Amino acid sequence: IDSEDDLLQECISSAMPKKK
Amino acid sequence: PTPPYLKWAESLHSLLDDQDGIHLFRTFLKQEDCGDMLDFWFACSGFRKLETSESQGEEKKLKLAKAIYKKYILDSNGIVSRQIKPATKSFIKDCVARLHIDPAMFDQAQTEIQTMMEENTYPLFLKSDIYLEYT
Repeated sequence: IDSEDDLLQECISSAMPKKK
Repeated sequence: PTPPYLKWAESLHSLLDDQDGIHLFRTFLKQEDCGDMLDFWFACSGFRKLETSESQGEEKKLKLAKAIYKKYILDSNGIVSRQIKPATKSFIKDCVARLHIDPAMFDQAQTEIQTMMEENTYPLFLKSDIYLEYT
């Protein structure tokens, strides 16, 4: 279950804009 | 130069293109109990961007598609699930069940959530204390 959540978090972060 | 917080008022995309904007909008959505909408929106974008070329790419995609489905769509009482049309939910359920994983499989659901934010939570955010205090 943890790894599923990690995968989801990683996916969400990957779509966020990078710090300017 | 235009301060970032004024740009946030131009469009939802301007807001979601700025880390501080996202942070403040998320704080607001959490207060309103709909923080999942924003996470779902970003999860859909991230899913679409996943590289197929990387090793175990397909397996990872399937796992991720299942995780997104389980967390946001399967629970019909969840805020995201309640905003997505039944036909769109069936389509995603079918994709997952048939292991038919497509980069665009969440696009329609993302659009529906985005429309909801544009018409509802985003205008409310611009009028909220949390935004006004920030500015």
